Amino acid sequence: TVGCVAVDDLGNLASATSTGGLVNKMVGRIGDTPIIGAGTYANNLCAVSATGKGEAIIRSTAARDVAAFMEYKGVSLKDAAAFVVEESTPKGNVGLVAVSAKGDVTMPFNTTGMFRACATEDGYWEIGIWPSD
Amino acid sequence: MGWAIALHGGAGDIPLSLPPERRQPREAALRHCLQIGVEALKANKPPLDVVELVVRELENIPVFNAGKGSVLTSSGTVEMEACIMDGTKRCGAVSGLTTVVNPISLARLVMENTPHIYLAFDGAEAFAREQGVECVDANSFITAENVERLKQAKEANRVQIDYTQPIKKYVKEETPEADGDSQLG
Repeated sequence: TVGCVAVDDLGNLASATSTGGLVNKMVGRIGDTPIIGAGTYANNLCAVSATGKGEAIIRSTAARDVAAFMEYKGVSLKDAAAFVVEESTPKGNVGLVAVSAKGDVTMPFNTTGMFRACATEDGYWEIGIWPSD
Repeated sequence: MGWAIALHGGAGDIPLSLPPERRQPREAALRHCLQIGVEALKANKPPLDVVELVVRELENIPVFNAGKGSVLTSSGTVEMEACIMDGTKRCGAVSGLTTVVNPISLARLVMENTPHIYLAFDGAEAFAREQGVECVDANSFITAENVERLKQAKEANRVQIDYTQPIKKYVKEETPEADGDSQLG
């Protein structure tokens, strides 16, 4: 699975995710990627793209939950995404990247690793695979 | 407030022992795609164009599980899916694609050129032809590496998430235990 989220300096947001699915999956099996609110979501607060075990991401509506925590609990992007990844999805199953309309970025995951990269206008950038990177 | 971008190439139990010859091409690909996205944002491209541009690039890189590098179903076929959405909640999604080179661009065409959100399988393939997006023979998505991964997964009787090492499991006649979407298997 691959994905990208972006926000411009006017706060416009977008998310895109694409995948071949699971190795050895049943023919006709649909994963989280095309399910709005599971593997992919965007609204006026944030844009989210998730990856990992599709069935777990669908059950937890992971991408929508990040936006919902921001919307209804008023928490930051980082805290909302951390809660979804650490508390409301099974260990070893989920990673996501997300940006907020304010230009924040976060890339949490509860698997061993996630191929990830990010950059912000104020010069921060990161490319990594494992947590220690 | 300023622009920001983040991208991923999949998550899973990527072994810490991943050899450099497998790690470095992926890191280089992430750097390359990040650069493309940053330059597009600096050129004031709309975020919708930026995420489509970056995911198209990632789909064309065979080391990631999407587009060219898609993993195989239990029948040895490719079934690709994609989704795009913007902050106004406009969105498009496709599933069950077997010949479309860049599924993410077809998802965007569903969003922009139909009254629907999601097209799948034969309908999505027919829409692709109608829209004139690039299509190739289904077999050209099947790489030797993915055939090997499928073989390993079948031997371990598992489905795998990205980069899961197949655990040898000799359980007969059981539906494969879902374990995610492996890629490095």
